[in-house]
Amino acid sequence: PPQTPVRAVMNTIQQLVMILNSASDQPSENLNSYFNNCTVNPKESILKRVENIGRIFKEKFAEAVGQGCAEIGSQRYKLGVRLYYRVMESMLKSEEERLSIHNFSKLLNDKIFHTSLLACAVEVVMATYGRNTYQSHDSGTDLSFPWILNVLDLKAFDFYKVIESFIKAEASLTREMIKHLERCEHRIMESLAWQSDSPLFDLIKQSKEREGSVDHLLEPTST
Amino acid sequence: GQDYHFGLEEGEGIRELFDCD
Repeated sequence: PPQTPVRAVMNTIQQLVMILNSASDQPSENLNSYFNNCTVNPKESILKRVENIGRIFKEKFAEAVGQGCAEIGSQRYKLGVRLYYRVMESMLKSEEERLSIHNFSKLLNDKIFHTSLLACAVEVVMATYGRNTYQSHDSGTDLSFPWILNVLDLKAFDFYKVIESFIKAEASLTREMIKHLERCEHRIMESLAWQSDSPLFDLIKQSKEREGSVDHLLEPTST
Repeated sequence: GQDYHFGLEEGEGIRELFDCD
């Protein structure tokens, strides 16, 4: 269900904190059944990716805020993974209702989908728990968006694709968190998606070729 | 400020966005 103003206002950070604190670190039974319904079961690659990205995230976090806060980094990531599994399940449930299909093999074996969804979940946790705990360390590195994109080596345009579905799928987001994701969205649309290595340019080219119209839009280099 | 603007149309969802339809 789309986010209604009342629901967003009613939700408090405590709600999401309580939900994440009691959530499991592993995929739920429901989520496992979605994995089992896939032509190619994605579970192993999902678990492997969560582990690999976790190592990188904790390393970069400790580098950014100091080894003394390394434990905070692993806590943030842990909660991010819980949110990632929770939102994935909710997304699949609504897609199942919308499309009345049960086999999401292609989507669930898509590395970019998972990396984007995980990045969004970790970004929400980072924004939720804020920076006050490690604010005192003059780390110089700003961990707010788009820091997570560099850590996960993720293109902004791919991150952008999950934002709206994430907001729809996670009913416990607060107004501030939705506003935060919306600011990320705008920053991507206004600048980050137009950087020269963005996948956007290939997509524009492909759609132009499909339309068969003259390709006047693309400049050789993005300005 | 006003609420989040849901831009996805009918028949557009995460599956379409990741070319899995």
